[in-house]
Amino acid sequence: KPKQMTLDVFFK
Amino acid sequence: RATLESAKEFKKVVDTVAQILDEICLIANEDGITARAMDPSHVALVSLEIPRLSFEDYEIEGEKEIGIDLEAFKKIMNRAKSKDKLILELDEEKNKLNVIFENSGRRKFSLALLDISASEIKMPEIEYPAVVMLKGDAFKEALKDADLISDYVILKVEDNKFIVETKGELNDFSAEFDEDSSALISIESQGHAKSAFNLEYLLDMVKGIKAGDIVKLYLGTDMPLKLEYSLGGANLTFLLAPRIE
Repeated sequence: KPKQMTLDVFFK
Repeated sequence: RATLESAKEFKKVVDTVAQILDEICLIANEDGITARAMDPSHVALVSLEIPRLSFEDYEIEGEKEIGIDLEAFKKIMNRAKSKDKLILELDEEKNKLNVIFENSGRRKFSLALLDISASEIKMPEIEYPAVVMLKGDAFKEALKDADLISDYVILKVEDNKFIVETKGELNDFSAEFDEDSSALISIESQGHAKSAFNLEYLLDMVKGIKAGDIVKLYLGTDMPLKLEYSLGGANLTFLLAPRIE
């Protein structure tokens, strides 16, 4: 099932 | 104290931001008003910027943080009439924001401020392989079409085409914008881009868009979408985290 990412991952 | 020519236009800004956030802390300084915040689930980010030049009048001393309950602000802004000017006036003594509609008369609401501070979030510096500019209403309509089929949408750039598509259990939808499409203003890409997004969030983000508005989309593969447009003198930027298979 597709997973909704959060933005936190991309803020590093 | 800040005056905007059209309360009705600014209502759309508040409506759109209130779709995603419950509260916001505005920072007002001599450059204008800005605000940036993530939604509680950290899936979406809203960044609002109203340059000083967008205001008819603007007076400020130093920098102020103005914490606002967006639901209450939205309800007040919904009372804006078409020829009303909007005056926002900070009353530091009473800790209120006066929201004044000025036309043939003057109607003043005093909105209690929230004790919240501005978030320190900076926009992440992401390199996007594709940037698309298109007519906002065409994009909004494609999202509404996709909403009939599923709860997510795939945004793709390939071969100089921008594609909005989704697959449901039984039915599919796709909209293609190529160089012949009058809705497409420009497309820049280095290779392909393809990411999936939650439609509910996207529809919230485009809520304020109307005919004549232009949106700028920054896309990558399994990367957040950056979406920008201007509304009632405000520049709105949204980030939306992708759904990943």
